[in-house]
Amino acid sequence: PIGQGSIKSFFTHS
Amino acid sequence: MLEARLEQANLLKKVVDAIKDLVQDCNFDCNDSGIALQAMDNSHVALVSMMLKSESFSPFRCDRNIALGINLTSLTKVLRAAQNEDILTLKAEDAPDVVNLVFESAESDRISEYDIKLMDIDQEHLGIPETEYAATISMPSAEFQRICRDLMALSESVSIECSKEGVKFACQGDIGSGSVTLRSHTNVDKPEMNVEIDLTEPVSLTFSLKYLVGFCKASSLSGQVKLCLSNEVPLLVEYALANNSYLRFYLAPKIGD
Repeated sequence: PIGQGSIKSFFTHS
Repeated sequence: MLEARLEQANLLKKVVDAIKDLVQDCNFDCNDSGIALQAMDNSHVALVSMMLKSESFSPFRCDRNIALGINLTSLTKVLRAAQNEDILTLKAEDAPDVVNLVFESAESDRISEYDIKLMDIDQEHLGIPETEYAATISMPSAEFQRICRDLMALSESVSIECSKEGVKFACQGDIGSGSVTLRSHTNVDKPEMNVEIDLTEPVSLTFSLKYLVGFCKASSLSGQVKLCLSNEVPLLVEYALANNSYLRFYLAPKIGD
């Protein structure tokens, strides 16, 4: 099955 | 204090309508450059980034940074009281408990005034890096909406493959499979119908159609939509507005196979 990535893992906290 | 006057309430009505099913409580961050909003959906799969530049308002005044924490369901209820063509003015004090909205009819002397109670929203703010995307596709927003809706009837996810041949939206489901391929296309008479594909390297990514169909609620804001893709980074779906304002959606790709 294909998993759904989290947007947070791509963008840094600012 | 904040005072921001929009020529047409329609713009804010459409923006809020496009994002209210994705995010519920958001800070509208106001400063002298305009009004910005960034929020993730509850599952942290998608992120909305809105920028309404000060030039989109006339006049626009904001002396200090003010965060207006607003529940979008409440805002929708109040915006329903505005006619599309009404002049809309947003007002708030420097440390506000409420945001004040005034709707003025250009045709009659009717003035409506509403206050919405503000919320204290502790929102994560993410830094979005500047990205040189491998593929940028500009296409009619209605076409993108149609493709997403059509493919969602078959599957919950779509692969977007961009090569020098064009861009292919493909899905596989229980009843079968489907795909739509678009090539670059210039319509001199109707530039809104153009399909422009700017490619530096081939890209193939898979995304949830449920989210894409949701983003397409913004279609009425702009005749064209821009899709920006690079392998293994979130998709950017951008609806450009007048005066360099924009409504952007970022969607994390599906991973694995």
